[in-house]
Amino acid sequence: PSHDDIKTIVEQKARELFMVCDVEEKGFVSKRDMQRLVDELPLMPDQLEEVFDSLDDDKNGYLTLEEFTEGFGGFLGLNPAP
Amino acid sequence: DPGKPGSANEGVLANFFNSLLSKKSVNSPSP
Repeated sequence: PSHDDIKTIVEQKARELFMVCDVEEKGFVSKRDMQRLVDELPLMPDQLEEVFDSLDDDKNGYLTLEEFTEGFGGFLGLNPAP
Repeated sequence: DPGKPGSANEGVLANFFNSLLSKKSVNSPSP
């Protein structure tokens, strides 16, 4: 598969996972949304906060799909284009 | 410095994404 194919697949998957977090379909994930996942994921509240802070690049308290996708790409070992 | 803010370790991030992927696959059974 080409680089673009991989990018498309990663974006699709990231969007699916983003929607698991953004249950209200607001278009962003807040810390409150993140803490809601404590019942569904095997992570502690402080770990979820750590993940949120790590993904929230501009530290504005809102996690956008773009930031989420970038973090997901990093998790997969894909470096974002310069 | 483990107390440094905004420095989530990769293990926690990996755990988060892996858990989300598992949850997603459980919620969306393959046809």
